[in-house]
Amino acid sequence: IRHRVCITNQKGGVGKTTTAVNLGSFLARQNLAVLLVDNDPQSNATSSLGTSAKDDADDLYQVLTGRTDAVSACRPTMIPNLDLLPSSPNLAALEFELRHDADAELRLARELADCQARYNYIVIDNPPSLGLLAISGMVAADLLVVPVQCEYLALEGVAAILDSVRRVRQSLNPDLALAGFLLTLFDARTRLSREVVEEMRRHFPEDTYETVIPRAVRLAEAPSHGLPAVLYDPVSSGTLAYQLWTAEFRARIERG
Amino acid sequence: IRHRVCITNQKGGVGKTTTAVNLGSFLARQNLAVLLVDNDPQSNATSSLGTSAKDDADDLYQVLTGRTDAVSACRPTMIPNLDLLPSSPNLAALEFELRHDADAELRLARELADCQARYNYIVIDNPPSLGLLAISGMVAADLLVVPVQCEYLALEGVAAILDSVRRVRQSLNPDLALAGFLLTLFDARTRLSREVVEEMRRHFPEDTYETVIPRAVRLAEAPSHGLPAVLYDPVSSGTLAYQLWTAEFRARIERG
Ligand SMILES: Nc1ncnc2c1ncn2[C@@H]1O[C@H](COP(=O)(O)OP(=O)(O)OP(=O)(O)O)[C@@H](O)[C@H]1O
Ligand SMILES: Nc1ncnc2c1ncn2[C@@H]1O[C@H](COP(=O)(O)OP(=O)(O)OP(=O)(O)O)[C@@H](O)[C@H]1O
Ligand SMILES: [Mg+2]
Ligand SMILES: [Mg+2]
Repeated sequence: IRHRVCITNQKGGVGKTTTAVNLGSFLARQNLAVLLVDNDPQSNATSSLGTSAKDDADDLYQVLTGRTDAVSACRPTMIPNLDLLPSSPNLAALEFELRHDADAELRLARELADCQARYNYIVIDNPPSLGLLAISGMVAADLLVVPVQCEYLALEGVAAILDSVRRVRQSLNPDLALAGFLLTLFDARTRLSREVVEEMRRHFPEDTYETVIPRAVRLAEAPSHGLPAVLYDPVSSGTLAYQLWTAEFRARIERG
Repeated sequence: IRHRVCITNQKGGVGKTTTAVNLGSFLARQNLAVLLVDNDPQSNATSSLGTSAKDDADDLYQVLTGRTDAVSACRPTMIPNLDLLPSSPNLAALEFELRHDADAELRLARELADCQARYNYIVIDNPPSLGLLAISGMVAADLLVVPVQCEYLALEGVAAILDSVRRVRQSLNPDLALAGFLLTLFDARTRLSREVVEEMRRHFPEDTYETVIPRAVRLAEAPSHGLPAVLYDPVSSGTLAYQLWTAEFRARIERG
């Protein structure tokens, strides 16, 4: 198995980082070799795993500006089989620094090619935008998972995502496939959540996962302890939903 | 009264658009002339006011690429005294199109200077990033409001915001002042929310507003009806919190 999965949505706060960290953790617990790439200058995936790029020099910014290579920047995490390629706020400067580089969007894909042989899955956490970093995450991937928060404004953004997927596939990465929409932050008490789920299942019946991730405060608490949910609270409803979804994701991807 | 207020935070989904639309609506109801500038290609502020840039050509992208001027792109909304300068997904291309323009960050400020005379307040809704659009929103403003969701990852991003404010003030806009942190999406049932409020009040006692915006589903429903909360459900807890906060904001800003 060799896949590169980019978790992306330009809408902010829809659960991209939470999905990337949990997918990475559960794949690793199934004895797959996994690399989590924090492609966001906010570095939330890095801090959700209890570390920070300040601890040492090697981070994604160093890799993408040619100061180091991806293999040496990867570091182990508290989860066996899960490595992290950390990010730092420096990454925000990349768009400006690479503004005269015609191939800027291809750098991440090239750098990760060296790591591919060591990992079954590379999971990329994208920032909330459609700029250079977000596009390079899509170029480096063969699969895209799009978390969609169960709220109206997140629903609106789905068309924009599909547009950019089409454009990236036509111009930069013909192998890119949509691995599906994951409904997140579902609040069973609100009509709004149920309506968004219905809309998504109606418009994208083939591409919306069965598993829905509930709003569960334990998922929001875990990053403040620097632990993935599977270590922070393995039996909370949010953790179990991600475990269930990881199985559904693998069934869909690995059996085609 | 003449102020330009930018609502900004690179963390996604913290309530920037909700804050911009509600601040704009309540200031307009107090007989102030207000312009809401949708500086985000997602165009959530535009659709929250029941319109879309597809309806006609003039939007912020047209203005910033010199195809039209700001005054002609502004349009009235369903709220008297509240105009909108709409955005569209085209805006996402700006960063790439202006990559060789050394003054790109100054364009929004220059364009809005023509409108300033017509409005008491210009409210700018920023995208979740620290790229060209977000920086230009900060350059065009004299005041910054930073919504902070009552969750751990949002707390982490506050240092990055203060860094970029300092940088913008030093290099591009010496008049820029922090108008304060607004705590949003507060859920009284969770310890996490209470802890974030305590942390913010401890670290930024002078800069954190007294008013806290609760998580209230009516605020999330309003955009799906294309109405600001004050028209959709004027007495819901979320709407009243924004009304209260607008008064606190004015007291702090206008009386210095
Ligand atoms: N299912 C869930 N239940 C409860 N809280 C959640 C859940 N998923 C995410 N969160 C919390 O909601 C907030 C937004 O999630 P997250 O940061 O993962 O989104 P994101 O899309 O990565 O945001 P950004 O656009 O800033 O990168 C965070 O505080 C996170 O802890
Ligand atoms: N106080 C609130 N109570 C309930 N829902 C809210 C509240 N504030 C915002 N929301 C909802 O939460 C989601 C995120 O809010 P919003 O879109 O305003 O954040 P944002 O910071 O502008 O996001 P982005 O980073 O994508 O620009 C939206 O679906 C919005 O309707
Ligand atoms: Mg994230
Ligand atoms: Mg917004």
